[in-house]
Amino acid sequence: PGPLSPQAVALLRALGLSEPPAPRQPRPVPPLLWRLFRKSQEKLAAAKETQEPQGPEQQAQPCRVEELGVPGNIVRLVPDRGKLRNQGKLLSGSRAGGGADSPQARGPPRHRLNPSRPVTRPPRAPCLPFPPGGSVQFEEPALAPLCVEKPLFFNLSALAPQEQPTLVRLELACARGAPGPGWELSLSLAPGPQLWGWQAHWHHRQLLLTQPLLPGQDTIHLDLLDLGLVGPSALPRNLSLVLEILAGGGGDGNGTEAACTSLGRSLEASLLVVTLHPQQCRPLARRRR
Amino acid sequence: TVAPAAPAPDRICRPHQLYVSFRDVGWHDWIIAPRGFMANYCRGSCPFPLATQLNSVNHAILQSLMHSVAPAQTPLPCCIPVRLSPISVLFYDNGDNVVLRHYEDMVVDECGCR
Repeated sequence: PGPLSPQAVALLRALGLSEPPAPRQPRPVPPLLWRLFRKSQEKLAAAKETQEPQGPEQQAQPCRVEELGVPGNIVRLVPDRGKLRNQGKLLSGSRAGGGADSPQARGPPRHRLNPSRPVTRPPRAPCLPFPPGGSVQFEEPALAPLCVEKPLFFNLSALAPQEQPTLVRLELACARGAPGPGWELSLSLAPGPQLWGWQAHWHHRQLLLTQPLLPGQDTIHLDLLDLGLVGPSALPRNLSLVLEILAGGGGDGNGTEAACTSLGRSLEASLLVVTLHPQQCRPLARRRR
Repeated sequence: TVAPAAPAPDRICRPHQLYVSFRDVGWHDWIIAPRGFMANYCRGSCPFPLATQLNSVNHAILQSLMHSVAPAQTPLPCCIPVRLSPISVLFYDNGDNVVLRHYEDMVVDECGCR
């Protein structure tokens, strides 16, 4: 405690930090980062043992994360700060809003689904071609009960503006995956903070992807750079997403509800972010011609 | 025409051990690993003509030669790190994220005259 010595300030600056972090509560170190750390130690020790001058190919690539196959010298695992709102309970179909059970009528968005009353959602299929002279036909909306609706919130303010993201991967862990066929997972960009809460209707969200949730699939990796959600330039200071799991068909109401509860409870999300700090990474020496 | 007497061997430019302990600096509560690292440092002189064996570039050899002729006008070359290694540090940042960061040029492996 107390003012930092000039030496400490200089050393922190050399480590790219402005002040010593003060972690609130130390978290367990994720196995992936332990593994990456140990690999880097082994590589550095091996490089030392050879002690012969090495060509650029043999040099340990200090600014590349070999295991993840991307350039970068900073790897962060950002925990999810979102709170699960429905505790895994099946949700109502009042998304369309209005009516006696609209969120406005009942305060915060806590709904219960009557499984016998399917969810009404907007059609996902693109509009059908407009037949000349004929009437427009819409497909029936998807009828899938919403099993889990989890807001994901990642605080990225620790990243320096100069850091260039080379991997932004959403890592989801859920026990045993889907209990049966036909389950789906969808990821949306949450609306801005002013619309969150009971005012946020799902149609304010930008749907990013929907993909099947397979039985037994207990880990799911979604590359957000590939989704175009975040660009190669600096990341936003925080990232707010909504993860939804839609129950598949075939189960009875109670079985599906129990599965939703266990899925909701076991669902954990974190964001693996790899960035390259250009000022701290020397381009590799080119081979002498 | 008489070469000056060679300094004692332990005064010649070479790496010296320096271990940085994060516990000594009081950072062991947020640095997860390593506990510290061997940073080392360079110390020693680059006298003429020994500089030819000290990882020296031509200019350093020339400078040590000039120093032997006119020491007041030309200082000896400097003993500095010429080969460095990176380290990786695993730590918690202020956002409670676990961070693995790679820092280049943190360990002195070799010293030389420049």
